[in-house]
Amino acid sequence: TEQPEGHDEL
Amino acid sequence: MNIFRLAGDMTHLLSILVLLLKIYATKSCSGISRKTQELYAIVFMARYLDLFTDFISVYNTFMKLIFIASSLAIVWCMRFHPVVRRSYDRELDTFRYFFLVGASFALALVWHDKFTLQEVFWAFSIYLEAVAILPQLVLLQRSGNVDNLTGQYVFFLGAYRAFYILNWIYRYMTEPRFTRWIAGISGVVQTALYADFFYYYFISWKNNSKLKLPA
Repeated sequence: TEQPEGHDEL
Repeated sequence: MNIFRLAGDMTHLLSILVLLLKIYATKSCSGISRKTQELYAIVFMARYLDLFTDFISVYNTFMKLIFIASSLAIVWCMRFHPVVRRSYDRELDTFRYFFLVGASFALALVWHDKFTLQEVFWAFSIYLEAVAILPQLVLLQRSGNVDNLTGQYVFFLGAYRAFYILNWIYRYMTEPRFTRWIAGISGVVQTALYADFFYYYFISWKNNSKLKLPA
């Protein structure tokens, strides 16, 4: 899935 | 999660613990810019709007809560704690940070991933964090000698984003189609703003002398 930028990082 | 990002998050957490230690141990916030603390509180609240909607991991949620709670607690202490608030360098902490907030939000309206409330606020938080340290750096230049804990706080706060840059390089090399242009470019700008502080911090460490930023 194309994760929107940055949302798995703090 | 890779070692660079873990090191970045731990360094960021360490910077917050050092700041809390300084305020708690010395019951003083001299040398600390309340404006930078307020900007960081805005950064975390704007970035973590997805706190209750997107669950990534226990670690992710836990750290978001820590960052939001600690930044608000520090601002509260500097504004309302009867003892701490007296040591606030009000006349030195005069950076007109409203422009930083306005410019970051304007840029987020133009450059974002998707034009949704959450994505615009996320980009806003990224741009604002890149410049949030400016009031603190200006205060350090004006307040002459810098106490050790304050110097360590700023050092770790600058170092954490440098680890994140290594994390983005690592992910770019190991994950197909990985891009983080907004966070990456802002992160480089953010870390670059610390360049002269890192230089004088290194000099003071090498000469074992007091940290002093030229006015």
